[in-house]
Amino acid sequence: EQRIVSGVAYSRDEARVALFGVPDSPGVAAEIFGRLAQAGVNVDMIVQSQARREGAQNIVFTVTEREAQRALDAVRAGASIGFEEAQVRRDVAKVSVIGIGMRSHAGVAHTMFAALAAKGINIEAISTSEIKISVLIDAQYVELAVRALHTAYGLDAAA
Amino acid sequence: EQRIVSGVAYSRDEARVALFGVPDSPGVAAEIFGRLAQAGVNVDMIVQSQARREGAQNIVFTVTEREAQRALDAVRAGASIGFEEAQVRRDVAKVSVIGIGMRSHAGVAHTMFAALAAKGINIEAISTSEIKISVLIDAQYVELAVRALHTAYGLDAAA
Ligand SMILES: C[C@@H](O)[C@H](N)C(=O)O
Ligand SMILES: C[C@@H](O)[C@H](N)C(=O)O
Repeated sequence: EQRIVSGVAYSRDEARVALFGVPDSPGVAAEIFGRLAQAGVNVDMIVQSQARREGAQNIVFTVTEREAQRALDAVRAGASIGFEEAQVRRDVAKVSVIGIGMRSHAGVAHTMFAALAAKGINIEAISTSEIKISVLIDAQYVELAVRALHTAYGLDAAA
Repeated sequence: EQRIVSGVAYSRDEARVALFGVPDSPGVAAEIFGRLAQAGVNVDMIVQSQARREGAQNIVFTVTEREAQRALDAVRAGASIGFEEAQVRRDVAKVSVIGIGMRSHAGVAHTMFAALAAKGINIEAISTSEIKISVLIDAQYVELAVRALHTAYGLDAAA
């Protein structure tokens, strides 16, 4: 698994927008991202997991810090989409580990999450693709996180 | 944007495990995925967005239908991790649109979500990477979804 991860990437100019209590019916997500596209907001991550209450979902997406207010205005403008609350958190950073051929994410995820935990870094959001695991953390810890992950995956020697 | 998306992929043998009320402190995610790795469970998507209540998070991950029970047993065994509820939903399918060079996800996401909404297909989870947007839907709609997305992105002509 150490050999599977080939690199660590990060981006620190991110703001996280969370929409709580989004009605869980077809068309709502389309409306949210239609408005953002219309406003020309550059959306990076989109993450929707499962909220506990039936019928309502939470959707998180990231934009550049510069565009956070414009993103919020776009989803709040005009006819209500029906979400109960919107929250913006600036000062987040995205950190990713990249591994071509990760068969299961569990082992690579465990190493990544444990390395962050050992430095007391809290994971604020998680998203994966076939070749990558990305987390959002507090931006002030980004250097610490990247160094800890290089060490955890044995990437230091390659430097 | 139509030209940006080059393909639609899907996988229908997925089960979604949702953990609600996961304590939001460093080390908890590491413990969850450490147990899954230990049990040899093949985890595909991992999605954590933001729960409304401070201090608690919801984490969703997908496994093959065959391994759903083993995954649940692994996170419930031994010392408690502290989550309040675990829920398994079989019969989900993952559908993805792939687009190299997607600058902003908002436009591609809008087209994808609107195409699914037009068929009455509800989006149960969302996750993105630089080149892909993936959603979880009810497995019975997977053919309908894939066909609708091919049409929405003008991929039919290429067939
Ligand atoms: C919450 C939102 O994703 C909704 N389920 C939809 O399909 O649009
Ligand atoms: C919820 C879980 O991700 C927690 N925040 C952690 O860092 O482990």
